[in-house]
Amino acid sequence: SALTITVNPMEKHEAPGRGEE
Amino acid sequence: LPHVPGPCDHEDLLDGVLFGAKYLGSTQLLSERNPPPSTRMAQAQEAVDRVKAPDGETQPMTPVDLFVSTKRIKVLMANAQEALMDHALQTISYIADIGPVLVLMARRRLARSTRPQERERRLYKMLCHVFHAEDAQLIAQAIGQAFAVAYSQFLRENGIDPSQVGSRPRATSPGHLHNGDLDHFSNSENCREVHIEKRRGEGLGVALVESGWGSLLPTAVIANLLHGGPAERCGELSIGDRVTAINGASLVGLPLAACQAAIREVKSHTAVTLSIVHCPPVTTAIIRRLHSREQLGFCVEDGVICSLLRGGIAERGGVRVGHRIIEINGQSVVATPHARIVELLTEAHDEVHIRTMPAATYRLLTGQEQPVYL
Repeated sequence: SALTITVNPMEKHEAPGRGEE
Repeated sequence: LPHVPGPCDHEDLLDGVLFGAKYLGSTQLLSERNPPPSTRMAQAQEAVDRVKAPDGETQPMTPVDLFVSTKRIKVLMANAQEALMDHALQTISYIADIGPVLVLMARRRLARSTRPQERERRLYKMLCHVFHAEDAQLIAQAIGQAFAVAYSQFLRENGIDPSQVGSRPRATSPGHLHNGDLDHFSNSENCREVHIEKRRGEGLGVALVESGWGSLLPTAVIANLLHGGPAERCGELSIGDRVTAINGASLVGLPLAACQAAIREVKSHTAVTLSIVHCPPVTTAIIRRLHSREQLGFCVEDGVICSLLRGGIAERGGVRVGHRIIEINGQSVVATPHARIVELLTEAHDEVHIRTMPAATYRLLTGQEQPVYL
């Protein structure tokens, strides 16, 4: 079946190194 | 709020919407910061392959409720409503739906690698949660809608009109990309090795600042040289120079504190080699703005650039976060009130020349701050 990817547009604004532990 | 197409009401997404699903399991992958779509597809497939039981074996499944809002995504135990997982929406990198399977990719903190080549590539840990749901596609669409609503809220909070983002062509032709840095950094004549002789226990006599997010060469910048110190005595360093390595160990991409620590570590040496790219302290960004209604794509606070729209005309023009604006179209703005700087910027169009320097360097040069020499 088809694989669809939906990227969070916020990703490109996040400062490097950010994320959650 | 602008209308964002999707299966949910905006109001409902602000409060949170629940979807029933079966949780199959989680795995972890290492990923680049913004991988291309083909890599994301391979990552999603890899996560499913790792979590799914082999054919013929029973697949362990836990009934859960997926809570989707513009702030968070939570995985709740279906009966107890107890949260198994809880992720801020902005840490969800992307989602994938493959038939009845849904994969959620949550970014964790930057993986601290001791291997320099991995540090250069800035690998991220991705936590991948895999679910089974008949309406996986619908859930994916609802999460996509939550992404879009949260994103347009973010843009508005930063003074950017969401209708201006994405509606115009994303990447303009390379001809519209100005980055003096790119020419400068790729010219080997600007790169050199500087040998500094010093006494054992003597500091190098340099003050360092960050190059600023958005910089093509993210590394420490020399903000000041101690008068009579070893760095000044060698006669080959000047304010603005980028320090790319110390005694062969790369500083590129490291946080400022790590660069400072690396310089402190050589205090006991009698000779130090710095690899530098010679740069003037002031850089020029050229923003091509067709008319004064077009968004500049950055925010200024007291003359300092505090945020930048990725892919916007300012970023493409070489503007970077943490820099102080010194000149706009040849006019000095160092003593100009904030309101007037904003006015000058909003009026400017065609080709806007902006000269900037790291705000920290500016504060040191103008005596507002005392340098800490290493």
